[in-house]
Amino acid sequence: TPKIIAISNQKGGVGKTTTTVNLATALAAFEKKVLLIDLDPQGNATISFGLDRNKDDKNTYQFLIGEKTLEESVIKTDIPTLDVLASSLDLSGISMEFNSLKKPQFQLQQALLKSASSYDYIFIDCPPTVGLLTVNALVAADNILIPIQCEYLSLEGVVDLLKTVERIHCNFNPKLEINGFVLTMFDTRSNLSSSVEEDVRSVFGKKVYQTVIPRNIRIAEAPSHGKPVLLYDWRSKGAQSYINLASEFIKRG
Amino acid sequence: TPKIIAISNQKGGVGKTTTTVNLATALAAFEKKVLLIDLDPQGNATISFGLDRNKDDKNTYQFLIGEKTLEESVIKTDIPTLDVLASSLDLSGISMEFNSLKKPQFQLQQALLKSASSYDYIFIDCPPTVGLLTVNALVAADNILIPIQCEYLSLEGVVDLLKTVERIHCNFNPKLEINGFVLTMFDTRSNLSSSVEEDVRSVFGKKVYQTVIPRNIRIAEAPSHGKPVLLYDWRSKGAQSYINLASEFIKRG
Ligand SMILES: Nc1ncnc2c1ncn2[C@@H]1O[C@H](COP(=O)(O)OP(=O)(O)OP(=O)(O)O)[C@@H](O)[C@H]1O
Ligand SMILES: Nc1ncnc2c1ncn2[C@@H]1O[C@H](COP(=O)(O)OP(=O)(O)OP(=O)(O)O)[C@@H](O)[C@H]1O
Ligand SMILES: [Mg+2]
Ligand SMILES: [Mg+2]
Repeated sequence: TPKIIAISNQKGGVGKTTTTVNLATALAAFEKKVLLIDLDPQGNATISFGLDRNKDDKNTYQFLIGEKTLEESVIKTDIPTLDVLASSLDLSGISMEFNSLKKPQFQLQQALLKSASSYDYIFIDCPPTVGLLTVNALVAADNILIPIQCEYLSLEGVVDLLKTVERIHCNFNPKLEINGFVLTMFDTRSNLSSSVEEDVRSVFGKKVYQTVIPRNIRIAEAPSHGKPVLLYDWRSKGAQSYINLASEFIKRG
Repeated sequence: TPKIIAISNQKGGVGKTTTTVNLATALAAFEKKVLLIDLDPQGNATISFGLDRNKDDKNTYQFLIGEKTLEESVIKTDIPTLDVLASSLDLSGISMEFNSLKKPQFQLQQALLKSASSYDYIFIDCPPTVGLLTVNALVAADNILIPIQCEYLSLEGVVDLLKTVERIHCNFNPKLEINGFVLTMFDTRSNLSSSVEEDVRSVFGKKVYQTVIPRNIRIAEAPSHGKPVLLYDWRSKGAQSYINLASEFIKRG
């Protein structure tokens, strides 16, 4: 059965989508079978593959409410072993719609349990909140991977996130564990990034990936071409760092 | 009566907090009386002033639920004409708590209407979502100011945000208008920023501030010193750009 990883951090703009898209692509390049679920109504992961956000018949929302099976909902990308469950705007209505259900937190977990699938990994890109969508991802997931931007404000929110993870672990999903922390947008031009890295490594030790993702303009340019940076410019420092992250991710098992 | 401005964009990490903190500080430097309301449970605006996020007796939550008056809830900062209504974690419970109220969207508007205050401006820093907290800000506000990071993914979400503003304008707050768009984190090292600027100006024309905020490391460093960049390093390009933004803001009236 597939390993399910939620990529989440309620701090905005820390590289959740960029990490989900490029780690999933790099693992597919290593011939792993990967499903990427875009659970953010903004649909940035969907856009990063050049896919249309509001194709109403094939998307995460249809799958989540049980209208369609997983098979009927996924979109095959240009990358052979990578499928995407696209986002759409109706995802933002989930907390109203699920309000009357007995167990609104378990919808994604239940939908995935019902679907037989041959994926090695399922990655879930989360929105920058801890609302019902992110809770659904954390209840369904085996692991959480936490991107931390190498800036001060990003550091402050991590403790709150860990409290949420602990709460989900105790009340809803005892198998949820922290896969690790990934440092993103490391800027060599200033001491700020290295002092954040020092802080994070001293607090979280081995849980922090050795691979650090540098700030790299090719990463920021790639989404406007509808491609992961690995396809847009695989020689760039940004693409190479996600390839390294993928091999470290596989080694950690 | 004060002019109320919500600073909002559901895309994460685009410079909402940085713009709220530094625009408010620059206006106070021009001797305007300013209140900054931190409506984000993450409390990044509160942290940027070196204030404690979970001081349970003086904060936005106490004011919002009517436990305390505005006078009793605000914190005076080192800057003479700038007060802060600090964030706390219990803000994240608002959507559950207000669920049973007849008009949950109007709580902040009602609380502000009841408070006699002598501020010229009230700025509200919003979280990266369009949940009940942001809706409360948009219902209470005269204007919305929208920061747009000079990157592709930030551009994609603006259309969704404008639909939300339109919905709030029609259903809850007919006085809500767009104050303008502010381009942030402009990076001179690549074409990406200038092509985003071109797109934004061609679509939104005069609504886009002439002042563009450059990517500037002193801005990212300032929060770790608990000070707005104007106090941390007023000579920096970052600080100067927020001073220019403040004078353009006053001119636009
Ligand atoms: N290593 C990097 N170098 C340069 N730019 C990057 C890097 N990682 C991400 N970016 C850019 O920074 C912005 C924020 O990244 P991204 O959208 O992945 O963050 P996020 O955490 O998913 O945001 P949100 O909170 O809105 O979901 C995007 O414009 C992205 O292209
Ligand atoms: N012009 C700039 N130059 C360099 N760094 C900046 C600039 N503006 C903001 N930053 C940094 O970028 C990060 C994101 O900015 P900020 O937190 O203000 O965005 P936000 O939109 O409020 O995020 P969120 O969606 O989490 O509320 C912060 O670490 C901030 O210090
Ligand atoms: Mg994202
Ligand atoms: Mg913020």
